[in-house]
Amino acid sequence: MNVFRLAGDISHLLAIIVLVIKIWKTRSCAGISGRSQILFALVYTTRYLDLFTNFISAYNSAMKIFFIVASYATIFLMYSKFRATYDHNHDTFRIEFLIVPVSGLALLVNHDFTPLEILWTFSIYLESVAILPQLFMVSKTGEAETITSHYLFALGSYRTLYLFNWIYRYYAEGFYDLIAIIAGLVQSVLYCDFFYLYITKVLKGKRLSLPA
Amino acid sequence: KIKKTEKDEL
Repeated sequence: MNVFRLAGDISHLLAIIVLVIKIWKTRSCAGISGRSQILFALVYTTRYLDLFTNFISAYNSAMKIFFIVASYATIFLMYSKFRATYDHNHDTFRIEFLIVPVSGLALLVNHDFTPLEILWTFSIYLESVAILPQLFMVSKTGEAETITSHYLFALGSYRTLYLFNWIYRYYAEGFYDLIAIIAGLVQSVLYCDFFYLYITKVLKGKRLSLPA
Repeated sequence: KIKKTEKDEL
């Protein structure tokens, strides 16, 4: 565990907590893409199946369980408890356009052709693009609530911090995983435009709105 | 090749 990895994990944890608290406190999930949340639940479910086969540490297991539980709790809040506030008219990104190619790629490019390994690879690839429905929704409505942009910033920062973690681990331990690195790069690149808007607008106290 | 046991990241 190095400082980049720890900062990445904390950022990831904060993102998920911010989202749940935002929905709970405002009693509304307006502006949040349910489709991205479904993809994230699928990401955690397929990646953390090793909870049953492989124990790494109490920290590792606790975080995995928290991510899985929080992702399903978010889906429950969006599609059940606060369903009336869900902005489905603007949440129209076709997730099968992500799931189908990602499934094919996971079957073709993986470290080992075994069920758990393929599901892990699928989750890494899917995570890299899972935010697209949310970013699509923001671009469609042309704006995001400030709390939603904090959520997106924390979620995007997490994988970017992991990139530094992987650079560190490559030099310190000789450890590298090309699948995770390439997917992490793609994931971070997708956030670039948002990061720019966040830094130039939200951090200066303005609402995140896109130029018309 | 990365072994399953080396997947200590989240």
